[in-house]
Amino acid sequence: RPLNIPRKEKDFQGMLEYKRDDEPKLIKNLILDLKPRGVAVNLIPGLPAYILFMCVRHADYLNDDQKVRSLLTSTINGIKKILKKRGDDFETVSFWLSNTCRFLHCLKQYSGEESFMKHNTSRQNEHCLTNFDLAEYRQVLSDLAIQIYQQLVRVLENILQPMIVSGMLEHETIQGVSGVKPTGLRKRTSSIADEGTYTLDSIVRQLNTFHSILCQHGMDPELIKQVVKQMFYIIGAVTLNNLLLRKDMCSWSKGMQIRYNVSQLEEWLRDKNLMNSGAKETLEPLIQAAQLLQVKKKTDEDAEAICSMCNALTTAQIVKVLNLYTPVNEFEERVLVSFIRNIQLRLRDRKDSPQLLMDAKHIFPVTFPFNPSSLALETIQIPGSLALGFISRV
Amino acid sequence: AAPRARPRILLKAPTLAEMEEMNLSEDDDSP
Repeated sequence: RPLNIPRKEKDFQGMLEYKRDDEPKLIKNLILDLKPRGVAVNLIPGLPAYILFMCVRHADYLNDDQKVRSLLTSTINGIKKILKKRGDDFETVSFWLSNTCRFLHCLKQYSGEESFMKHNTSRQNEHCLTNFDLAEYRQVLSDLAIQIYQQLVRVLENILQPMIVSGMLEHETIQGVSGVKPTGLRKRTSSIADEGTYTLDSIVRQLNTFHSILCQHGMDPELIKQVVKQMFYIIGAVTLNNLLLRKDMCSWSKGMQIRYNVSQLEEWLRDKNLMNSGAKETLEPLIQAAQLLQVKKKTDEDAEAICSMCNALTTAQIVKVLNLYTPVNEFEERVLVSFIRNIQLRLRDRKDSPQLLMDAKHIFPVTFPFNPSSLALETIQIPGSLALGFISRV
Repeated sequence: AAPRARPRILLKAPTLAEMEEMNLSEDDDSP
């Protein structure tokens, strides 16, 4: 067994050497068999990406283009394979999105292109690739990251979807407001449903879980903002769509409940310092629909106020809410047909979509702003738990 | 330190779809 003589970190050049024949083993141990919930929990965020990049650096240093190509192709295919196998697991998808982005950032940061080197230390500049320009592979990785992001959105959507209507619309937390049900309407959820019913708290807890996993995986803060914005869009769109289809959700007290729920979601954003993510803005149509349930709907002035207030709702949506509006007590009144006509007349010049429902499946375009790392490659050590004893630090 | 010159040899890369096709045909060949 070769004697492993410890070296000082300054002696390392931030590369990892491996035999060409060991490449499948590298991909298997580092990508295919790595469990985000097991070994990976204790790794520094992005470690698989740094390891892969340090292997690329060594192949580049050897001026071995076949080795570089092969490693990059196997890496990309390995990531695709694991996402095919465990693509419905939020942690796996989040983990590989973070690592794919980190790998992409490394390829930029050490590309030797000045625009990506602004924040590098002089030692980091010494670690730039020597022989190969990997710009085309960066494009492939960026395309892969987009695919993984879309997969992440589908996964979180599947988890959130069953909670939204129950937590945002049906479950009532404001005491005393909703005691009276709209006359002639039956409660959709049965009385025994409460045990298994999702509440706003369930949604908030789920948001916390998602957020803490994203952070734990070292996901870029700008990317976390985009994920959160997308989650809020889904919550807002699904809630509004259900409100637009259910008469029992169109009452003054539901408006109150929705506004309270939205305020709790805003509070969550504030707590996570995500108020500048654009997430709150995606709730605007829902917020306006809730306000519409609560404002007076009688006079010309009321019509005017509604038209200027509801600029995030389409005419079809405004009219639908007014048509569905159902008084729950003697202080409220049905909306007169003449009032709805008045609104329609005022909004006729609006060039908005005739669509009633929001596209709850819409995914905002994602971007991966360059996020260089201050981590010094020469200090990176490979934990034994990764079973990568066949690669050595150079 | 002055930035180093850019690496010169551009490694041509297949697209993501092409890569997958190559990978699938490799898988097909495997026993």
